[in-house]
Amino acid sequence: AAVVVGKDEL
Amino acid sequence: MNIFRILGDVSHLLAIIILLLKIVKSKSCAGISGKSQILFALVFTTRYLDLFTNFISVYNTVMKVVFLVCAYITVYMIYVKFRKTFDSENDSFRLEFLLVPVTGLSFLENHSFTPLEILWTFSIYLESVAILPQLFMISKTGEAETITTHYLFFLGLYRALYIANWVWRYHTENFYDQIAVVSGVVQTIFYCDFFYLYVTKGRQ
Repeated sequence: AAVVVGKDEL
Repeated sequence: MNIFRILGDVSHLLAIIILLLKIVKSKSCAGISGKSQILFALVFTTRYLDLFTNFISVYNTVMKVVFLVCAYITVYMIYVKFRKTFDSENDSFRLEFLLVPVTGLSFLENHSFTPLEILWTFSIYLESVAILPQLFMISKTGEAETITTHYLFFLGLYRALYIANWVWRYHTENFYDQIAVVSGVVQTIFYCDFFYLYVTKGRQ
């Protein structure tokens, strides 16, 4: 799976 | 944005507002751990520094600002405005036991070794344990006001919904953030015992 940094989450 | 994420955020906001209203309306912060609230203010401060560096959405910015403001008002209510009602005697959890390992871990295990990224990671790890002084206080005194248990219920619900959100995002967007997911699962586990008591005792 692609690892994406989830900065859109709170 | 999926339904779990929206409901998770609403649940988080509700928890924060319930706590704040309880303190303001009763003019008392009895039974509330000031240390947990300081940790949550620190969590939001170190995580939302990206407010200054990049814009994501109006929703994102507004929610971050609201969370930050509410966290600091709560700390102000506990340590300044209603200080006399604050049960500091029973809020005796040693913060260094959380802060030292969390700081160390955020330097060791992060997405990239940059100041903002380390602070973001620190906030994720710290949030997963920030409720412990509150849970410790409840187990020490052996009591919690109903409204405090509602606060904890919505805080735990928010965490559980975020896990559902990550499962959803993993399947639909191939999105996966190991640091957030592992910490989130750890954090949710801390609420399980409380959830059990909330459901079984709450009905009596």
